[in-house]
Amino acid sequence: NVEPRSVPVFAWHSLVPFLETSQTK
Amino acid sequence: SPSSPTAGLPPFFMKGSIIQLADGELKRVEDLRTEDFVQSAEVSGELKIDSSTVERIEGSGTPNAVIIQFSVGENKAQVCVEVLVEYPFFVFGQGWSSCCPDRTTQLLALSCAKLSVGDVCISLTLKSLK
Repeated sequence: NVEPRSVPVFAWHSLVPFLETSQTK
Repeated sequence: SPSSPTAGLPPFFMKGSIIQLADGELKRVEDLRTEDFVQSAEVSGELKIDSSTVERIEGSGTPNAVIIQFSVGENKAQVCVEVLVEYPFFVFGQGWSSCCPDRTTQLLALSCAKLSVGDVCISLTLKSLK
């Protein structure tokens, strides 16, 4: 028997950066 | 693993990766649209979409990396991030863009436009942050 492989699912907010003003140069 | 083709890049940018929006809908990373991010942020309640304009792109001391200066949100806060040249950002109304689209496509199979000064990228902040 072959076990079905689970496909990873990623949350939408992982794909966009958090740009916080604390990083200001 | 250093031998991974996506070393240094998160796995979810690989073409075909399954992304779950805030309403539970599943989409492939290459099929995401501006509305998907905007609507997901509205549903989430915790997160706020900001418009981050690329002000400057300059070389970094690190090989294959650049420093991108953004003007973030209504306050136009200046934020610098150091990223790999192939790192994709989502530009409003345009889609995925990186400083080196050829390299992004080579490593991730993700089609990208060239990220340029003046492009407005999607970024996030926590609503609780003032």
